[in-house]
Amino acid sequence: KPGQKKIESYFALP
Amino acid sequence: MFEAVLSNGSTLKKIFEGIKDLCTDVNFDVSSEGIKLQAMDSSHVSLVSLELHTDVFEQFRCDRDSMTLGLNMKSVTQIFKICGNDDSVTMRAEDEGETLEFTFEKGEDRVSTFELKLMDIDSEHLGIPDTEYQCNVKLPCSEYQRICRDMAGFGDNMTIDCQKGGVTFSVDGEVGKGKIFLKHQPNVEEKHKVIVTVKEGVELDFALRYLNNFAKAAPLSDHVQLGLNSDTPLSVRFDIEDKATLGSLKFFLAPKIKE
Repeated sequence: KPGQKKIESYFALP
Repeated sequence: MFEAVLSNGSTLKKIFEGIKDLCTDVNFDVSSEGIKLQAMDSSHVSLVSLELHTDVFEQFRCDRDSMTLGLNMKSVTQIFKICGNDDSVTMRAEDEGETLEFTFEKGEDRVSTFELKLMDIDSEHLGIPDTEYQCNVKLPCSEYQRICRDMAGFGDNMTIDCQKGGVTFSVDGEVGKGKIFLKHQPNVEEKHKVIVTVKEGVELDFALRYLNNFAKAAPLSDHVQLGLNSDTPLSVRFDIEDKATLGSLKFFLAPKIKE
């Protein structure tokens, strides 16, 4: 099954 | 003190209905610019970002630089059951208060008030960059809602393939595979318009469970806007009453990674 990265890995913490 | 009056209370009701199944507790970040909210679902694969500009309110007052109001979504949606479709809503909180007061009014005949206990919610704010998407699709909310609902009957994931001329939504499940093609249709009446803008074609897979969850915000506007870039989260954006100046409710969803 294809996986999914966490949304945090796309949007940096400011 | 924070005080905001919204003559069209159903707007807030629709916003909460749109996010209640994704997030359990959320922070309302209030400032003189309006209200913002950012929250992730429990699996951290999607993100909700709400911006309500002061223009959406008839009256808006926030005396402090910022106030954080922690809300339990289940309680808020319960409270908004009190709110009739034509009711105005007033929200009020003292600077160091422990409650957010909601007042629902229809004329002067019927006034309901509820004081909600505020929560302390730990949440990290992510930096969402202003992204220029390779593909933008603007389609009627009813169409988005219908596609996600129909496709969920056949599989867990949906592929969105956006190319010049149109967008294809497809699903490959146990019983077979199917697709729905929507043609770029800029010259039809507003409610049927489909606008597909493509710099470079993008094809990505997404979990239908989340796409269907986002569709619960469909009553907020007539059209929804999808933004796609390869290998970055999908953006699903509902402008409040179709006016970006009033604010927007945006959802981001991480794509499925193909083996």
